[in-house]
Amino acid sequence: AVGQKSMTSFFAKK
Amino acid sequence: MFEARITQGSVLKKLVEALKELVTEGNFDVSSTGLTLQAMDSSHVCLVSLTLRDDGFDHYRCDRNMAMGIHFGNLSKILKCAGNEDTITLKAEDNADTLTLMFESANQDRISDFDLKLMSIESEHLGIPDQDYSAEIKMPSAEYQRIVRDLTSIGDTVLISATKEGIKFSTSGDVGTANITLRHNTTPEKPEEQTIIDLKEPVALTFALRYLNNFSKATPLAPQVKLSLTKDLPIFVEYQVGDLGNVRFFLAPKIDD
Repeated sequence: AVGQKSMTSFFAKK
Repeated sequence: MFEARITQGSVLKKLVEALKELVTEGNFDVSSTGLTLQAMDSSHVCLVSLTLRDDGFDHYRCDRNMAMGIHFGNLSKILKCAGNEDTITLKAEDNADTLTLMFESANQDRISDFDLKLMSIESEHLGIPDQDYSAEIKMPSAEYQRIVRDLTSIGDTVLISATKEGIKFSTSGDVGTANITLRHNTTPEKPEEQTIIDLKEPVALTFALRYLNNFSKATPLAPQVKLSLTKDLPIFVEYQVGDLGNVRFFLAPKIDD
């Protein structure tokens, strides 16, 4: 399957 | 008190048209250094970051930091009432629940004001690190728009591969397959018509075309767009909005689970 990660898994919350 | 005046009001109209389908609502964070917005789409796979610097406006004043919750569909309705040649002034009192938009025609013979109701929006800010990318491609924004529009009619996802041969956009779907390759091209006299590929190492990533197509709604804002790619990281698509600031889009790559 092909998926997409959430933006929060790439960039840390401030 | 917050007040920001821009003679070229059409820029604000274009900005909101570029964002409103991707993000339905978000906070305009205003401070003494300018106006910023960071918002994710509803599925959180893409992020929009808008920066408008204080010195890019014809007049700018912000006495205290505020987060103004905006519904972009509603802001778009109001901005559609502004003429393309109008000067636009944004105004809000401290802790206001409305944002006033004032439109002045070029020869000052028509002045209108609209109050947009503000929303209370809880938003989290993500830290986007400055980083070196494996490949950076600057190209005419109209070329980018054409590529993603053409490929959207063939497939749902695009494989973007950057090699020393150039940058290749590939897709496939029910009708067949498509490949478009752009080469480094600095021969056009006008810098905005050039394609500049800065490759540190080859990289190939797959993305949903629907989003890349949506980002191209920012085309009227800038003659060039910059795409930045690194393995396993979101693509970074940037439009410089003259001296005013920039609008940046990030989209997570498709990955095999």
